[in-house]
Amino acid sequence: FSTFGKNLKWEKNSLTYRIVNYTPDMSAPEVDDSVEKALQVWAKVTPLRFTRIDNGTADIMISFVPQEHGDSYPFDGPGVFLAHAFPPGPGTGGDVHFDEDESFTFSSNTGYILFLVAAHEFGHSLGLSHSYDPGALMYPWYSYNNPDTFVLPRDDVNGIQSLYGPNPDTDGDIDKPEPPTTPDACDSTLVLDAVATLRGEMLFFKDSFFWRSYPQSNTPQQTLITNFWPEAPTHIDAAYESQQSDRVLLFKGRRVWAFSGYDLVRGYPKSISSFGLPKRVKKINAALYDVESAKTLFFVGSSYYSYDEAKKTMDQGFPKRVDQTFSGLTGEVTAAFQYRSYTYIYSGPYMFEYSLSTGRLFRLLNNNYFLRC
Amino acid sequence: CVPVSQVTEQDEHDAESYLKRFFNLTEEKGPTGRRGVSAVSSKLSEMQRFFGLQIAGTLDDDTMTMMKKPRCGVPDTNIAS
Repeated sequence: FSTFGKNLKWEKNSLTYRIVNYTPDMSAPEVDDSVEKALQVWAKVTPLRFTRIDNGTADIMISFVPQEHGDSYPFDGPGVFLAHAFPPGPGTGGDVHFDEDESFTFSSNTGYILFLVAAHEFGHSLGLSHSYDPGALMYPWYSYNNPDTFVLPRDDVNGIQSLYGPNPDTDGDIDKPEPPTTPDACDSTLVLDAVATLRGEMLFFKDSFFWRSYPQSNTPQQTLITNFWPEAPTHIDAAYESQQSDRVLLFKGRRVWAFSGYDLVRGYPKSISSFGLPKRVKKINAALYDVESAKTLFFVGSSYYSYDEAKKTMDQGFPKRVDQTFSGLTGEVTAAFQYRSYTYIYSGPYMFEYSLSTGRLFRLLNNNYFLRC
Repeated sequence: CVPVSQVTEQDEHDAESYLKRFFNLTEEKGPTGRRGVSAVSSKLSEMQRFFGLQIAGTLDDDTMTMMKKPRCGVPDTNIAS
């Protein structure tokens, strides 16, 4: 998280807010409710309390305005900027402006959910700047979240409490929902959901995030899966790059999504039975594409299947037991990929390095070996 | 091979506007920095680092795509001033 420095914060815990005007995109009660809920996101974790006034000047003045609107930070029409807000202080301090040219909504998937945009902007009104944590509410990009199940992420809680402290009424309350945290590449207990290559890069998936490791750069870059593939699932089971079709395929439960670049391929998601996997297979644990044979191995429990990418059929003689081919691999496979002719199989917090052609095990490494901790 | 990026003059103009708005890019005066790294290039690297992109200091498809994503209008560099 980051703050605006110079200790820009309110010197009082009771703040007033006023909704100066409304957007035609939503009913007035929907706007009222979205704003109130967005303020409560911050009140829940601090001593801050918010009171609405309908006349005069409030600490936080909220308005919907288009283009140039008098504060020398013009909006850009329907486009990139959704809203902005000012750090705590007198006058425009704390005020929030929504770009009237954007389409706001109460809860549907079409348009930007006003609650989410408002909760972010109120973070600025209270003294938070943007966060580097891609899972934080204070990350600059808008990303969809279900407003009914939203829980303020840990990074944002730490940020706002660094300014105002915890909520004295609920601090220590054991049944309040645990703030979600963003996976840490250097957590030695990290168990990855899936690993795949993508045009020479490596992608490491965990929960709603993935790390992209570029051959030329030192540190893998973490981002939300939906930042790149808005239609993609999170908490996936498996992933692989089909170099045959120049696509990345993501698996979750009985379904598979195929992406070409940023775009979901027409006709996806499909059922995994479309590969010819038996109907009884409810999910796959891992998938890897073998460049040499142009076969894809699907790992299911302690067995694996072989799929011929060229013929688009399952190979005969499968499933085989994993430990029949991969010596020393007795645990469940959690992820797999091939890189520079080596085959890497993840099982729990470990990564096994093999030669697929000989089945020989070279090294036993940590899960975050490629994440360069 | 990865498709050659089609960075147009318009893209460069848009990128400079984005960097001015969000990463405090100021008009370049006089000779570029000692290492010849232009202000635009170092601000591009700053943005690419912030958003988890490949830190190349040059405008590529990924970076242009990310500049078009809906976002908050508050700058990303510390704006205490």
